Amino acid sequence: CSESDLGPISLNWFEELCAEAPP
Amino acid sequence: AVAEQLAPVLPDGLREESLQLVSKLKDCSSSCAVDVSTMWWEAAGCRELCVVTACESSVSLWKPLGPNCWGRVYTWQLGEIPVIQIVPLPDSCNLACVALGDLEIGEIRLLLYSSENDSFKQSLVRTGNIKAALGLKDRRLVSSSRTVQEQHVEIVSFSETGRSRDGQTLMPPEETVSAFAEVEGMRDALVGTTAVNSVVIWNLKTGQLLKKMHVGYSYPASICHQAYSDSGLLFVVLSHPHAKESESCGNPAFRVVAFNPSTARSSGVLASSLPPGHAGRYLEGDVRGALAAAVLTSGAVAVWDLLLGQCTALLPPGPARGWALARWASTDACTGACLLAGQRDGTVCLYRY
Repeated sequence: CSESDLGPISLNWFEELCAEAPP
Repeated sequence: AVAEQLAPVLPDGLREESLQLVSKLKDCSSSCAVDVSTMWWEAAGCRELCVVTACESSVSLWKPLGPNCWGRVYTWQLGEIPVIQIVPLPDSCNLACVALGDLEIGEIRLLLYSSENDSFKQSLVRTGNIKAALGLKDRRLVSSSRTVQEQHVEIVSFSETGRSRDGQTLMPPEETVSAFAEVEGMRDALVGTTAVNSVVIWNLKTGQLLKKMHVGYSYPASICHQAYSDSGLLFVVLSHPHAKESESCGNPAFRVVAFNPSTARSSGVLASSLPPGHAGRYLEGDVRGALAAAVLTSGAVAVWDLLLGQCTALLPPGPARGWALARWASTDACTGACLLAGQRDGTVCLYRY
């Protein structure tokens, strides 16, 4: 699968989602 | 003398991998085997990998006595509520959980051995309308339960002696959680699949629900088995027990789907389909690392390498009755993979893969 299929990829997705999600 | 080589029955003549029968055990008192698993058992300073078998009313622990010789160590009697499944606690010793209920799980019990006073015990861990349960590393158990109004997703952790410690609540999604999977290499992440075909991600440390991602309509009624995080993507191994064969998708037993958790977009990576010319479809199965095994409606057990998307071994149904259960054993890294294949009459065969 290519990046164009899946959108921009972040290696730190877990930390970023934790920062965005409600506590 | 008892070991026999069962080469994979593949039409293209692939013989790269095979399943070697190591030993066989038979529970003569059981007429209906429900589940099979493994459990580390340590008594008198000796730690051994034992086999755990479940029938409707009891769970038995079997230890190896010698080549192709197993002795029953203990049987936990579980009363009137039927056993539905064994819920192993990975990396634990002297502990396993068992789910009981009629049609759905109504309670989960902890089965344990206390080396201090050389005794076997059981204790009630959870009751309710339990939809899914999974044993996690570090002696933890996650389960989802549902009332008419709301869903609870909870983790209970056990001490080495089996005492329940303070539990933790995970934020529930709106939809019912149908299965859980740990994310390899990410200690604080847990994924689940839901009844409306989404994959959800939690932070195990904080209980936060981080993301909900739809699997896609081409992969109906997905059940998650395992997840890996790599290069910014989340790879989830899914099975589709209720899927019908289609011309476009063939007859896959397992699929690896890549999710971008940042955008919630997904893309199929590999499908592990039934061997060509083999009738039937996926019934139930188990995944460990890159290996998947499943019982098919034909009564055969198939093994796939999920990295190749190829069936690498097949156990034919046999002359009498077909296989009913296929589980990967917990093993040391040095001993390689071991498949437990069970028949409904209580016979369990151990194969080295």
